Amino acid sequence: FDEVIVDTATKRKQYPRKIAECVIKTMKAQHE
Amino acid sequence: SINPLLYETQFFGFTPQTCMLRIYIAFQDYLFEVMVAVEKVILKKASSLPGSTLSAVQIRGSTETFLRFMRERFNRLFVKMEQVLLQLVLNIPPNILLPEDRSHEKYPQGREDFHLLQQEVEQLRLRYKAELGAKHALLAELEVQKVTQARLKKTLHWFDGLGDAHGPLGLGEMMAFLIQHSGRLRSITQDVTQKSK
Amino acid sequence: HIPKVKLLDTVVDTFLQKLVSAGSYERFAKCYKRFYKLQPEMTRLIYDQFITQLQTSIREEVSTIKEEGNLEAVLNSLDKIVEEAEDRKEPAWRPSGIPEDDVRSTLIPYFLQQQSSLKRLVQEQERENVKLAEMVLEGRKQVLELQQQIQARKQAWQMLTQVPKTL
Repeated sequence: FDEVIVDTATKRKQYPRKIAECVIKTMKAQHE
Repeated sequence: SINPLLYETQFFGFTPQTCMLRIYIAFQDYLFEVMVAVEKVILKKASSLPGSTLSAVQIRGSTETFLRFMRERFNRLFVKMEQVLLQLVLNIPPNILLPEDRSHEKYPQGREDFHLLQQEVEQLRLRYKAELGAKHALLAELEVQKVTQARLKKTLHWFDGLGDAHGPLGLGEMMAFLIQHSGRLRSITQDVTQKSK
Repeated sequence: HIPKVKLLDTVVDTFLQKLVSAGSYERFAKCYKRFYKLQPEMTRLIYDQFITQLQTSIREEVSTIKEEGNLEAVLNSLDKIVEEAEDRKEPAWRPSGIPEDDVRSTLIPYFLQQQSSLKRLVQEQERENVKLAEMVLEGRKQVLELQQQIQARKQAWQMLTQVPKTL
């Protein structure tokens, strides 16, 4: 349970930024 | 119900409960270790006393009595310490938003708003593409116009080479003269024809 | 606001003090009564050693845990975050448990940025295209004029070519 909590919380901390980076990259590529 | 303290875990990178468990186990281990050391020293001392009747079993009994008492107090005190630490130290107050979640403060938009925004961005992209297309078409026509105008000017220039619309200098007068006298010529011709009949 | 690091140390110290006062020398001597009767001074020495060792070990453990989890820096940064949010009382956002909902807000700033830069690009392009369109219209006019001029010249010459025939 503890591992699941840490794993979920870590994703919540890191993934939004990673997803945002991907979205920005996609936007830039589309623009180009 | 277990409060998984997810937001705290998101901040600390570990669950506060794990941290407290880590502290509890470490503290308890030290209590045991120190008690073992105490018992060893007492045993050693007692056995070195001349005529001492104190046995290892008795000493072990004393140790267990003291340790049982200490553990009971230790657990009670630790529960209190854990509550304080979980409430005041390893805790994210409810009004706090972690830095990585700052966007939620400014953009609480729901699903619809987001899709609307995405659609608008898409429409803007299409409009931009259309404008770019228009630009290329306009530039292409300007290019064509440049060539056409050059060709037309060249034609005009060619005409200029022929002089003005009335041809080279004097041709106009000559033509006028011819035109003027062609009428006379025609009437003379007609007279002659007439007379010859 | 008491800094959380200080709070942590204070709470651990309080815990230790209470643990030590619970495990008093009297209690210790009472449990080791036989040995105490034989060696009271030694008993006192051993007890003091016991307490010192216990406190030292527990404090060292706390330092180790602080180092392992970089707890001092983390707690200080949390103090800062709490301080910055001092003026906000209402409960803050928390993850909803639906990732796609939650990630949306993260993306909105970028879409808004995209929206404003595209708006600007479209406006710039529209302005440029208006100018280009004027140039194209002007160009078309000029082409028409040139064609008309040529047409006029052509007719004039054609007229001229008629004359010899007439003659």
